[in-house]
Order: sequence, then C-alpha cells, then structure tokens
Amino acid sequence: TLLAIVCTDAKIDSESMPFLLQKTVVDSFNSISIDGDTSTNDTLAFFANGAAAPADAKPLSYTFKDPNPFQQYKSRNPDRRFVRPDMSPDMATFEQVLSDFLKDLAKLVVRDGEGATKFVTIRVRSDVSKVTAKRAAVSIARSALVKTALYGKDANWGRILCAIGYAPGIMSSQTISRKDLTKGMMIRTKTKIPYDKLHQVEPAMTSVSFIPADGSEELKLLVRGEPQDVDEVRAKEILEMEDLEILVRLEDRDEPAINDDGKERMTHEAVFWTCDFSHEYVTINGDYRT
Amino acid sequence: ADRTIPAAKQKYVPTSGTYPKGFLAGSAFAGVKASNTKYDDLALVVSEEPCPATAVFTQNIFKAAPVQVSQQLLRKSPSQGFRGVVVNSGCANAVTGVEGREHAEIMARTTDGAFNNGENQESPSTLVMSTGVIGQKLPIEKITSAIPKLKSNIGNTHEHWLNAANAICTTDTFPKLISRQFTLPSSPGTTYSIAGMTKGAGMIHPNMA
Repeated sequence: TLLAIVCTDAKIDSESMPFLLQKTVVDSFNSISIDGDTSTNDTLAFFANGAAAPADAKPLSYTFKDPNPFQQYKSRNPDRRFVRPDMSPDMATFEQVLSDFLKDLAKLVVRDGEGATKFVTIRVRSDVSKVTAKRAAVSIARSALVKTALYGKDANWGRILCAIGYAPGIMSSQTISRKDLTKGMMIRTKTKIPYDKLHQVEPAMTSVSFIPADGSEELKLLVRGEPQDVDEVRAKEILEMEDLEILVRLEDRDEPAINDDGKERMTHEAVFWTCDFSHEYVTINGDYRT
Repeated sequence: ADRTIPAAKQKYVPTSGTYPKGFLAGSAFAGVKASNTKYDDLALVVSEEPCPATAVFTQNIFKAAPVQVSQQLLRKSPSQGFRGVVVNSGCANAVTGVEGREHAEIMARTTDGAFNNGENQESPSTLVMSTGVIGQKLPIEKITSAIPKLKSNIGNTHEHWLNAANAICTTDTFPKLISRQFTLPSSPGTTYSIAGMTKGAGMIHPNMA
C-alpha cells in the first residue's frame, strides 16, 4: 500500500486543489511500480493552510474555461478536447514545486522496494503520443521477467521488447489494417483513436539502450529493430551499479532520432520508476500475515 | 521485527527539516498488530486551523474502509474545513464489511473529538488512512484508546514529523520524509514550506484518482 501526506503553508484556492493534485500525481506517484499490485488502500492527501501567506495574498488558483475539467477522463466523445485552464505565474511555479516534490517522494518508495537491489528509471520516447510511451513504460515496469533479469544483472533486452509488444492498447501496422477498421475494429479500442495514431509502435523502428548512472556513454542494445553487438563486459559494468536507466525510443518516421542541435526529436516522453525482483521479495511476501 | 535502518538507506533519512507553519505531526503506540509491542503505529498530521484539503485514491474496486470514508468526507465538504489525517499501520481495514466502515468513521470522529473538546461535528474533519494486512478487522478499542496519547505527542519539530513518518511504515526499511522551502514570483520575500511523508515497499503500483 502506498500512503502519502503532503502539507504546505501556501494559500491555495480550495476548488483548484483537486485539479492540481490530479495533474501532479500522474507523473509522480502514478508513475512508480514495485510489484505491479495496486493496493486497496492507496491514498495521497494534500493540505494547504495558507499560514505563511501574507494577509492580503490571493490564493493560488486556476481559471477553468471548461466547466468540468475532469470530464475528459470520463468522456467517450472523441471530439472533446481538454481545454487547459489559465494559471498565474505563481500557480505555475507552485505546480512545478509540487510536481518535483511528489516525484522525489515517490522515488523514495521505489528505493525501498521489498528485496530490491536496483533503482530503475524507464524512459520511453514516442513519436506518436505520451499515452503510447506510458503504456510501454508501464508494461516494462510490470514485467516479472524484466525485473528478474535486472536482479540477475542480465542485459536481457529481449524481455523489454516483449513487454512492450504485449502492452495493453499497443498496436502496430502489422496488427490492424484499414480494411479491418471498416469492419468496426476501432470499437475495440473503446476510445476512437484517429487512424494515424493506431499504429503506435513499429517493431522495426524500436530502439533500446541502457544509460549508465555514472553519466558514461549510452549502451545501445537494439537500434531500429536491429540487435547490436553488445559489449557484454560493458553491460555487466553498467548492471553492477544500483541505478540504471532503460531508454526506449518508439519511432514512426525515418528521421534522425537526435536533431542537429543535439536534442531528441521525439517530444512525447513517459518516465516510470521501478526496481528489480529478488529472492528476498518472495521471502518477505510468502510470509506476510504473521 | 528489528527496525534498524540499513546502512545503505541512512542517506535517505533527513536529519533536519523545515516544516510548514501551522501543521503539527506526531505518533503514538496502539498495538494494532499483535506482534508489534514497541513501535508507534498511529500517526497524526493536523493543521492548527481548519484548511482546504484534497486527496486521490486507489482505483482498485475493492476500496478499503478508510478510503471509502475519506472519499465520502471530501464529497460532503469539498475541499474546505479539514483538520488533518489520522493513520494506523498494522491493519489495512480493507474488505472488512460494514463494521470496517464504522471503525474508520470512529477513528475520524474520535480524532475530531480530541481536537474539538469532545464536541461532535456534523461531519468529521479528519481523513483516515490505514495500511497492513487486508481482510482483518481493526482493534478499534486499542486505536481509540491511543488517540488521546497521540494528541499529546504532536508538535512541529523534525523529530515529531519523523516519528509520524516512522509510525505509518509497514515493511519499509526507512521512514520517507522530505521538506523544502520555496518562493513565488509575486512575493520573493515570502518563504513557503512544503513537507510530506510517504510509505510503501510492497503492493505498490498506484493508479490514484
């Protein structure tokens, strides 16, 4: 179970607080996994008493243009587009403060994963959408085989690919054709994703690398569907470290992944934190009730 | 179980902190789990004045009693007039039926009563959290007996916050507590604080809304 309590003495408009918390939890506490089990009790509570604010300070708030900003999560209307609320520079600053704070708290939970020996950052970049990137990242983080390989310090990128391939909602051009669409296959997705976004992952355009924690050079394991000759000694050195980053690129166009200015072309990115799976995890959870 | 913090994890435990004004935290021993005879297992974080609050909760359809009660409290009085949250470790109070819900409500009301001089409010202003084994009922008498001790144990020092962070732990090997200060562009001369604690080491894949 995850429990969290966050308090601030800033002054925040009470009607803005639910939206603020929902927005900042997505990339923090909702982006971690130790064992893939979602508890019956998870709760994150947030309090803001304004005790440090000057008497004449206005509460930090959003200006909602959409009368129901949470409707986007429930609507099945594909034409509905979420209208971002306006916010002051103060609110934007606080939103970033809270977001960074929640991420740091969430990472501490992963650091303490039962029996864990590794702290793993899974960074997925996609040409298509953040949703695609996140689906892939969640699937990798939940894979028992990926996590046991990490515990064994095995650079088993095949399992990472496999996990992406079975991720719920992930499709490739091999999975579905326009002809199938005309038969109503889009209905299966429940949300009417535009045709050009249905082909979310192309196996031949997928790359996987390990990014060492010490800032040294990226170790490329798979580049656009082609396995690389991996320096196993270097891979072992990287996997000996406690911290590791797995970088996955899900491209859909034949352009350089890195622009001329040295920046990544893909702007849709999801970051997920997890840990490895060890014998000790089984020992702890095989005898938890006593 | 021994709660000595492993050497490798000591670096994650703060030795000092800067905590938001007007909030108090603390812990007490209730003995929720029979095997725990010495470590505090009840925590409280409270605002000295009622304040806005919000929360996100698990989307698991088997929502624990404290989750249901806290959600209901927030629906009844959206965001306004909350005092804080009371937390027990050692028992999740999940899948415990009608009695489990009543116990969660009793935790909230008893904590409220301790801070409102025994006056009953129409709706409690204290949220409730629990963590531990699913399917076991709360030893509610032990908890209600410990709440007065909890009230006398709260304060605003680093030690008080750390005690609360320790009290909510289950299989955690170290308490998770962070605090920091920040300013806002419109008032660079005003320093604000934010502090938070969290727990969890297993059964972790939150999907809260």
